[in-house]
Amino acid sequence: MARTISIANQKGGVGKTTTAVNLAAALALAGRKTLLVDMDPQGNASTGVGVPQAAGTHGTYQVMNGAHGISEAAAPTVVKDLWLVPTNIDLIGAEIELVSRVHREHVMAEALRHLDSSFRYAILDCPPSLGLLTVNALCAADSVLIPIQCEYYALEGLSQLIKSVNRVRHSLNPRLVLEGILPTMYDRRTALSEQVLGEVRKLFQERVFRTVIPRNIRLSEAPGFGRPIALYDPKCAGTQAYTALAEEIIEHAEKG
Amino acid sequence: MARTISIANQKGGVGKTTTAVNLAAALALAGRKTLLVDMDPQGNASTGVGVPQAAGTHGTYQVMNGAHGISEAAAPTVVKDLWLVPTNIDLIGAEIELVSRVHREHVMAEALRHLDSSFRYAILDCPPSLGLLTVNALCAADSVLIPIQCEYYALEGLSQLIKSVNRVRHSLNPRLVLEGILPTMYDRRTALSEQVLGEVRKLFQERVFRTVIPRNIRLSEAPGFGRPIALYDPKCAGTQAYTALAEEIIEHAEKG
Ligand SMILES: Nc1ncnc2c1ncn2[C@@H]1O[C@H](COP(=O)(O)OP(=O)(O)OP(=O)(O)O)[C@@H](O)[C@H]1O
Ligand SMILES: Nc1ncnc2c1ncn2[C@@H]1O[C@H](COP(=O)(O)OP(=O)(O)OP(=O)(O)O)[C@@H](O)[C@H]1O
Ligand SMILES: [Mg+2]
Ligand SMILES: [Mg+2]
Repeated sequence: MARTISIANQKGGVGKTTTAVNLAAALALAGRKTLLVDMDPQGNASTGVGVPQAAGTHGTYQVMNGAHGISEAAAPTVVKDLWLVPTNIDLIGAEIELVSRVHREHVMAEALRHLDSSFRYAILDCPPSLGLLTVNALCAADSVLIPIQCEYYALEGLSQLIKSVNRVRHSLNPRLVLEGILPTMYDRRTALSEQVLGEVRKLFQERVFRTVIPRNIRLSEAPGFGRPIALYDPKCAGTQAYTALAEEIIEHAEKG
Repeated sequence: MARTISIANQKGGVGKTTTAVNLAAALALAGRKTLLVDMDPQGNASTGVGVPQAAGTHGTYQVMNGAHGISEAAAPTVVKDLWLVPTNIDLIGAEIELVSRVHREHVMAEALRHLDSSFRYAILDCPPSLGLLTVNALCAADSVLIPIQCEYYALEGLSQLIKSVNRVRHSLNPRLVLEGILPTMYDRRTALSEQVLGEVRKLFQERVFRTVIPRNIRLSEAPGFGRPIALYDPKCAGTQAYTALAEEIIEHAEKG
């Protein structure tokens, strides 16, 4: 079974998709076959790896309603060893449809059980909410990675999120652990970034990754070219940071 | 009746709360009594005007389930003539509770009908989704203001959002119009900002505000002090931009 990591935070714009895309790409470039699942109806993760939003037939929605197996829905991307289950517009309606289904929280977990054993990692990109799509991703995951922007508002939602993760672990998915808290968009020129980073390290200590993702304009340019950062600008600070993050995760998952 | 403007965009982190807080403050400072309603369970708008998340008794949730009238729930803020209906943690459950209610989309519209006639404007801050809380805000509004970050991913969700707004106008709230599209976090040092702004202006033409909100670190520092930008740093670019935006809105609403 592939190690499944969900990238979640109900606060918007904190770097969930940027982390999902670039971590998945870095794991694939390190020789680990990886599946990226776009659980966000906005479809940004699909764009980030150069796959247009699913025309409507093979996507996350079809996997969740059983029309397609997960391996069937997985599409190759611009990176060898990186595959994607793209989102499509139907996913918007999925949350309301899921409300009345039995085992509604475990639909994605059930689908991922049939993932081909050649995959070493699965990365799930979540929408900015704590609704049923995010709960499905948390139930399907071995661990959750929480990106947190080095800004004041970002600290506010963190305790709500940790409570939700604990609730899911107690009642829905006992194996769920915290992969780590990832500081993003760190700008060393501002006192605010330093202050928020210091606060996060005080609160979460060794659960904060050693890697800090800097604010780097190349990261926000890359999606316009449908390329993860490692292909768009291999030498930039963004590529270095996400490569270092992948190494930390491999070290933790494989060397234990 | 107060002119009601909802600040909406399902893309996360585009500056919805920053716009709701600082536009509402600028309208109040221009002598128009204004109500800010925090419809986001994260409660960032409450923090932005120095009001702690409602302890659980008087908040948006209680207004929506009828326990309190909207004027009763409104609390004064650090700005004279600016009042706030704060959010509280119960609001997270509201979306699921609303699913089974009759007229579930019109709950907030119904509550705002009882707003004291001394209020000239009501500004609703929405969460980053197109769920029932945002639909309630769109049904309660005369117009919708759409902040859009000058970044590539931000363009992607715009067509989905415009479709949702049109759907609400056709089937739920015929008076809903577009107040305008507001470019935010514009950084004149990057080509990306210029490119996205050009694209937005080409697509939406005169529906894009003349005012462009620049990326300005003071805007992200202010929430840490529980102050809108006009009180935190009256001379900075952020204050100038939001004051200009308020003038554009007043001109359109009052001299129309
Ligand atoms: N380290 C970084 N440096 C500069 N820009 C970044 C960085 N990380 C992300 N961005 C940009 O910031 C914006 C928000 O990031 P992203 O879309 O990844 O966040 P998100 O949490 O997935 O948002 P949502 O809540 O809408 O899903 C995007 O335009 C992205 O390109
Ligand atoms: N013009 C700006 N310049 C610099 N920072 C800004 C600007 N506007 C907003 N910010 C900061 O960017 C972050 C995102 O803004 P904000 O929280 O207002 O977006 P949002 O759309 O309300 O997010 P969410 O989708 O989570 O509700 C915040 O930390 C905020 O302080
Ligand atoms: Mg995203
Ligand atoms: Mg907000």
